[in-house]
Amino acid sequence: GPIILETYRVVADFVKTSKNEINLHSGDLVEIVEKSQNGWWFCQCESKHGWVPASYLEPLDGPEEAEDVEPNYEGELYITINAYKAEQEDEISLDMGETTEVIHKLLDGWWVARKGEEVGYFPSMYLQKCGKKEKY
Amino acid sequence: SIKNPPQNPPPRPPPEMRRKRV
Repeated sequence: GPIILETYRVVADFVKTSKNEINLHSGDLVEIVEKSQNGWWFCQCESKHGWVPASYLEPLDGPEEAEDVEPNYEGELYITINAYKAEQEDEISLDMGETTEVIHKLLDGWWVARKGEEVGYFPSMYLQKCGKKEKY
Repeated sequence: SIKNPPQNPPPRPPPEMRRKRV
């Protein structure tokens, strides 16, 4: 049968920063082909297709972000595979190779990470689950 | 290929979306 794609509405203008992305205009409707856990979603919009940030989209059927899982305050251990320096107040800076506890995985690709007493958002694409044998 | 997602983290949610999370 036909593949039914989910439709999302663009909530803010987005200007592409690399070649596989597409520009978005607030109010546009896009169809989602693939949802990557790192917060980039592959979409098609009229004749264009490419990657866009999930956080710039809301489901057409309702503004609820129902797909986010609940926070897990015990945390899950992850190791950073890339350093990231916080650019905003609510982010956390970590070097490469640090272990951190992830307490909330959000669909937008920014997960809440805890290191000691510090808590903040960190890019999920720079995290790899501890104990998982994957090459990067 | 275009099927490969960007190698940089996506931008943080726009202010419109952050308000909803509060």
